[in-house]
Amino acid sequence: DRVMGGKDEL
Amino acid sequence: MNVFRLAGDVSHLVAIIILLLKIWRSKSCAGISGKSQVLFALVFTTRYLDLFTVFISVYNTVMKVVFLALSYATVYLIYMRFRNSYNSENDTFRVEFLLVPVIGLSFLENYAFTPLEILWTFSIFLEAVAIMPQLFMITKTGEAESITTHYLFFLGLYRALYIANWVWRYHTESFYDLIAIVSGVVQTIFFCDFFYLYFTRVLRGRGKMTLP
Repeated sequence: DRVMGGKDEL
Repeated sequence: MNVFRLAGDVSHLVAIIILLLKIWRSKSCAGISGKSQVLFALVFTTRYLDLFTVFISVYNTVMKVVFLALSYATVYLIYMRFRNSYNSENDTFRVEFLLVPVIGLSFLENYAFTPLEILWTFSIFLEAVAIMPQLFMITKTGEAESITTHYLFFLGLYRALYIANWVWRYHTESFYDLIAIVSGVVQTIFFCDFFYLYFTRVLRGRGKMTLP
C-alpha cells in the first residue's frame, strides 16, 4: 500500500 | 529496487562520507553550514521513526541506521569537536523561516493525520529546503572549497537520480508518491544553479569555487 511504499525509499 | 534508486542512495552516502572525511582529515569545518547539517539530522530522525514500527528489508534498515549515525557524527564534529573552526558568523540563515512553513505544510498536506505520517511528511518537506543555509553561506562568502562543492554535487545528484527512480517506478510499478515527487523536484531545482557553477568553474578550473 501507499504508506509502506513511501517508506521503502530512503 | 532499481538502478536509479541504488545509484541515488550510493550518491547520498558518498556525499555524507565526503563531508565527514573532509572535516575529520582537515580537523576543520570552515565553510560548512552547521545549520544545514542539524536540519539533515532532524530530517533523518523524523523520517526513520518507522525503524521502530515496520521492517522492510535488511538493506533498508542498515541504510537508515547508517544515515542517522553519520548525520549525528557530522553535527558532533561541527558543534563539539571542531567547533573552534565553525564559521558561525557566516552561518546566519534564519532557520525558523524554513521550519515554520514546513511544520504548517506537513499538518495541511499529508497522507494520514497521524503522528508518524505527519513527521514523515515534515521530513520530506524539510529535506527539500535543508541545504538552503549552506547555499546561503556560499553566496554570502562568495566562495566554497572544492571538497565542499563535491559534497554538494553528490547531494544534488542523489536527488536527480531519485527523480529518475520515480519515473521508472511510475512506468514499471504504476507507483508514485506525490509528496515525495513534488518535494524532490523542488529540492533538485535548488541545485540547478549550483550544478551550473560546479561544471563551469570547479571541474574546469582548480581549487575553490568563487562566485562572480
